[in-house]
Amino acid sequence: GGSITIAAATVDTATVSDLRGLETSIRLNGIPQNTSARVEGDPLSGSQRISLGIPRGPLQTVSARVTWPAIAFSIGVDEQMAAKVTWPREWVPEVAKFLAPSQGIQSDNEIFKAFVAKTTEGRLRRTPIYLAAKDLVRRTIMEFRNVDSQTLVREGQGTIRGFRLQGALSSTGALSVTPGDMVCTCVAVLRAAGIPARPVIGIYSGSGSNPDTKLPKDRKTLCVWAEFNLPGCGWVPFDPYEMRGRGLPQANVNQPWKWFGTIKQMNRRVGLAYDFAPFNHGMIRDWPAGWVWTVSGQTTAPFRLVDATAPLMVSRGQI
Amino acid sequence: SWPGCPAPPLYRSDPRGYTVGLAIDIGA
Repeated sequence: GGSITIAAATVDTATVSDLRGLETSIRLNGIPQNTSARVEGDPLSGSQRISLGIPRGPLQTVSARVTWPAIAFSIGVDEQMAAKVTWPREWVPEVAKFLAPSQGIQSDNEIFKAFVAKTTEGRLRRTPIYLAAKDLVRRTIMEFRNVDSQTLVREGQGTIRGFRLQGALSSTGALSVTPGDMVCTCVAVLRAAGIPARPVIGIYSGSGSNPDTKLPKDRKTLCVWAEFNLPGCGWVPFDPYEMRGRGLPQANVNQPWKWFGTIKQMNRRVGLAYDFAPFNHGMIRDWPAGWVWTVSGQTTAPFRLVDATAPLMVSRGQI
Repeated sequence: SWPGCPAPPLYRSDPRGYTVGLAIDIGA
């Protein structure tokens, strides 16, 4: 008795998903079952929740497959216009919730407040929000000396255990971090600066022939990036791991930066979740993968359960 | 236009369609 819960980003800057086209199948002990998924939440709120119920009974294995149609877009920012956006008097509630600390993103810790104060030298509120975010992200990325590109714990045959994460606070003192840790830390710094920000866990299609990415060229996989809110405009995506290197320390903050805001490759990524373990009351288990299970209403089982995730992404091409 | 189109200065282009999802296995 329990459930599998998956998040689907429905409306974001680079992703539009339509859960009216949701298809699910489930096998218990290898035997196909008639089951339907429950979809909760308003698609226009930006995110919906897909729940699959697991009946009570002695079970060795549960296999579920959930798919839906989505569109992904390339993204561009008009840098000059973005730099004119002013700080809001108050954030709208849907956005303001991404100012609060969350598991793995301990933005209320003094270390992040001190980092923001030192980096902005008291000019934060006098700097346009877009330029402030850009420089804070750059300075955060520059703090990391060693980045381990292996952000996923893999099981082979295309299946994934989940993201290798220490979270933002541990990452500030770690010898080596992962791209997921960089995302958590950048989001923590932006939240500490009063800018709503969130991680995005998504599926990547493979880059085809494009050499300008550090992600695999030839296969789909889970990926993670971050985004922050530009008041009245929407969420601006950026990928700190891709931004790293590429002359970042010397880059002019008034010029476009690769992988910050303007990302051609975003049409090869579809966002799923804004939390590594969504809808789990802030609990992140060992290696999260953007979805969660419960057993008998608990997020911890009285015995060892192993889960594996395979991203599914079939391209229907340009539309 | 597609739902939730961002307001300027953010712009979408080059849409691609996908069927996305997850295949999940849980075992004891």
